[in-house]
Amino acid sequence: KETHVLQAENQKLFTEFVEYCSAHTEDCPEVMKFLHAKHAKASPEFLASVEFRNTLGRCLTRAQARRTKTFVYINELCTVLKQHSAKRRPTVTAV
Amino acid sequence: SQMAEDDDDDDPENRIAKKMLLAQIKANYSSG
Repeated sequence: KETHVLQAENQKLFTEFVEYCSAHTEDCPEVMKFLHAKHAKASPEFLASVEFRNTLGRCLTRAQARRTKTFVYINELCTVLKQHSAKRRPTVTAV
Repeated sequence: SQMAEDDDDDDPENRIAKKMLLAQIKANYSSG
């Protein structure tokens, strides 16, 4: 049940982040498409995690406070989402 | 607007992040 709550909270925060950043990246709409693609490929476990909520909250707060650094926070979020991609290739541990 | 773009470009960290994102997007398109 808690997972569903977190998932809903994170979705709301992500939508808020996208709406805010879209208004400040009108010259590069492909960047927001890229962010959406990374979000879509992220693992469901991560999307419903406290870690993702904290990252989103931090990025949104900072982006709103420092409008000239919008791309910095989009890039940060993309990097985190990429690190938690559901389609990541498993690392080869067995020899 | 042009002014907004100028504001973004004033911040070196933001400019680098923008370039990194565009490079990744370009790489994604290239790889299909």
